[in-house]
Amino acid sequence: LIVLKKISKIYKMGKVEVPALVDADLQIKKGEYLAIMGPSGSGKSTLMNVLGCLDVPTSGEYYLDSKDVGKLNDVEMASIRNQMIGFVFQTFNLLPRLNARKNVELPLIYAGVKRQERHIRADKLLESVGLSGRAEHLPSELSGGERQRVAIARSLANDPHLILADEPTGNLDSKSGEEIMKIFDSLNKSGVTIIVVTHENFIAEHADKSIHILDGRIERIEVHKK
Amino acid sequence: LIVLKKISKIYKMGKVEVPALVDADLQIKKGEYLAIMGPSGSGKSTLMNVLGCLDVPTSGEYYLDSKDVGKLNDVEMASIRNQMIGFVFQTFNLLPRLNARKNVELPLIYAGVKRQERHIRADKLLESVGLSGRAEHLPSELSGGERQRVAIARSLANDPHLILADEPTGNLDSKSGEEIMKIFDSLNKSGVTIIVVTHENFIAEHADKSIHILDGRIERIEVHKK
Ligand SMILES: Nc1ncnc2c1ncn2[C@@H]1O[C@H](COP(=O)(O)OP(=O)(O)OP(=O)(O)O)[C@@H](O)[C@H]1O
Ligand SMILES: Nc1ncnc2c1ncn2[C@@H]1O[C@H](COP(=O)(O)OP(=O)(O)OP(=O)(O)O)[C@@H](O)[C@H]1O
Ligand SMILES: [Mg+2]
Ligand SMILES: [Mg+2]
Repeated sequence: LIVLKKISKIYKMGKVEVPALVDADLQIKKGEYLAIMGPSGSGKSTLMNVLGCLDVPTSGEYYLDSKDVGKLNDVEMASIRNQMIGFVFQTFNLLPRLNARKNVELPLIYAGVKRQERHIRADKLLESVGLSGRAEHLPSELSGGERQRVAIARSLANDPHLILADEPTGNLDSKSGEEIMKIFDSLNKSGVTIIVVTHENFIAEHADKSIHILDGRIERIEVHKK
Repeated sequence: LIVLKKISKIYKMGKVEVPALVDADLQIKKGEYLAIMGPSGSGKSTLMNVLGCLDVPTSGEYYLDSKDVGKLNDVEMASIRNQMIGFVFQTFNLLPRLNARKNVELPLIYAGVKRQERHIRADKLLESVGLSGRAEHLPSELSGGERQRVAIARSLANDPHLILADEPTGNLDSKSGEEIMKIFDSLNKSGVTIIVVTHENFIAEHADKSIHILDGRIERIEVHKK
């Protein structure tokens, strides 16, 4: 499904270069379950943003479903993203003026789903992440972990083939975190490819493999016995 | 240092009441090291915002250093907060247009510290949280965990007597998280009172005691053998 060849992302700040990602090579098969681990600032989110077609690498090639992403224009990129990928941002990125239900409905609006069905699917997703009593709350009227769970529910709205979750349990207690992982585990069993960034080992252990990143480079790949 | 008597915080949304905190009673001595734990949405941040004089409770009394906080006006509240309390927000709350160093200098500007000394203290604090190479980066040019560490450095700038840290390690790998806890541990040894919200047991074990919150109520207090 995914092939990265020598992907680099180097930020230029005045005269200084900040290598966020250097020469990343990675192949991910359909239906695989991968964890990305590494110290703070090592390049995990940068890698996720390239994988999610949200950021353009400085150099290197990225093939998604055999398409060369570097050759796509903005419209094609956006349509692949909306149809195929569910993204959970490390900073949640909820729209502040929409309540929890409407934030979850957003991908369904882009996909042209009718209003009544959108409501039903959004409420079901909010219930699955334990937020049925909070559908009408604005993001500012939710706790940190509740906002994170709205972001998770939103990423699942369009039945994506690929889920990219950047630290999906960072603000959650272990019980809420395990409930989210159960959702990811069952989606993976049904064939959804999942890539999750985490710094918690007990979360990474749900995956088939972990890659460890250090200073922008993929240092090693660890296969889990499951 | 801190006495809470029957503190409640009840949000009203239209006709619905959302009890975020109910009848919280708590005493914290000077120099104590307390962890606050509980599920997502249980009221931890609400309690921290009351303790940090950032939010007014619906009912109940709060005495800080023997002063009745409920009777203070905004100017007195702000001056107690700036002089006495270092607050690490769950959402970091960095100013987006200031670089890392300037965000850390902010409390020092309010305290009237001269420019050169501010620079030196801010750079020292950034070094202590492992960010010496990132002083000129804007928040948008930092990783999630790096932003969190800038927020931690900022909370220590004014040598506070009381540190309130809401999930200070949520976005950090365990090594970076342990480095932050080492800073808190040594500040506590020098007499600083520390209250930390966390959902990670290995973080809570640094404290003398943990309180467990469930649905807005303090359910139990656990003393740690250290
Ligand atoms: N402005 C508000 N209006 C209505 N409800 C609110 C508001 N702010 C918070 N709440 C509700 O109050 C409850 C407690 O929120 P709080 O932020 O204290 O939880 P928390 O324990 O910090 O959770 P987390 O671990 O997820 O950060 C939550 O269920 C939340 O939905
Ligand atoms: N826009 C930018 N300009 C300059 N440097 C940047 C920019 N964005 C990120 N960086 C730097 O690139 C490095 C990698 O950032 P990235 O967000 O990928 O790290 P991360 O592994 O996700 O960290 P964390 O676990 O703390 O979230 C960081 O050191 C950061 O300072
Ligand atoms: Mg990150
Ligand atoms: Mg909170």
